[in-house]
Amino acid sequence: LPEDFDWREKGAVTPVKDQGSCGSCWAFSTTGALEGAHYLATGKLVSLSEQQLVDCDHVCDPEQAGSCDSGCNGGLMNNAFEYLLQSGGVVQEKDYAYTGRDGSCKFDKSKVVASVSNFSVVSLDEEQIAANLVKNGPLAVGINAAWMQTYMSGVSCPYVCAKSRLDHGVLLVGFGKGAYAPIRLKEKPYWIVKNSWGQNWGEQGYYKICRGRNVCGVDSMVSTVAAAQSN
Amino acid sequence: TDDTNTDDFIIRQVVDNEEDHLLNAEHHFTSFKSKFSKSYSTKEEHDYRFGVFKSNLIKAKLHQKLDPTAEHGITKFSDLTASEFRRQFLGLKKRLRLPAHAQKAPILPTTN
Repeated sequence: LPEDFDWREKGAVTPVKDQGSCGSCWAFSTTGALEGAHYLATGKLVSLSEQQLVDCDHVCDPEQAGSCDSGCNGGLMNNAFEYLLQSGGVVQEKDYAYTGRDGSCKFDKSKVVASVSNFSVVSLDEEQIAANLVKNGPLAVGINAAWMQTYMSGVSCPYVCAKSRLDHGVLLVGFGKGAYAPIRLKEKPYWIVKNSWGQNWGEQGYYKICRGRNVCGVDSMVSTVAAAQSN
Repeated sequence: TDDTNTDDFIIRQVVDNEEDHLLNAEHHFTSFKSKFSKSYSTKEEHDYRFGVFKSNLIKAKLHQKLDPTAEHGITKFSDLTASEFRRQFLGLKKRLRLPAHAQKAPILPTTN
């Protein structure tokens, strides 16, 4: 594995988006992962529609009652990948623009531009997460966002952050070998996370969180996806 | 202990004179409203948001002490309570167990 890796430098990541006041982070995490996989499969970077997922994806987790994708009221990336398998794929952002509000489904299957051939969950092992990131493209991950409301820049490495309270869906796009942490007198390796709160949050819309001990549960729910087709 | 890395464990005082920090709260709030184009429809709403903002200044300072390798401070969410922030900007359904029907990714080589 390389010590530093960043899919942004390789052209696999679309510009930072803004979900607005809508709990649709799960949709942005899902499209981000598929945008990367589609880029790896076709060499073309295409911005995909989150609104299609918000309006049309109501897939439920068969194991847990109430865990259904429900637009601005929340969802799960794995459910969304399942929806994309069932529906045939997703259209471009420009063909189904984001509104930040729940609406009726206006999915036009003839405009599908990217589809899922397979998705998998990655084990809770940072080396495996890094390997899957490098091999398969950006990864959809869940995270505890407790420290993100006040985050501005740098590598977030809080002393305490519950690993089991995952409440936000984001996209892992790379990692770095270390940013110097003066108070801890050592280099801290970190993950590079694409968020969906616009470019005026964090480091131009990105978040850095330290690697090594599943901080804020960032290693707990990781999904990788493979793209199938393109038009 | 689940969330504590003993290698990194350090004890620091995390509470100090809140009054110092809030001294410029009004100035910070004015800058915040300007930077993020915030406006409030009534004086009551404005005053309430200012109260929330002051609480979040204290929260940011606490976060800074407990997360010293990052920079914490005023963000576009500084006029929101924690529950408003969760309700409006998060949205991952509570779930930690991996779904049984999902395939597990094959183990990849990580050397060389």
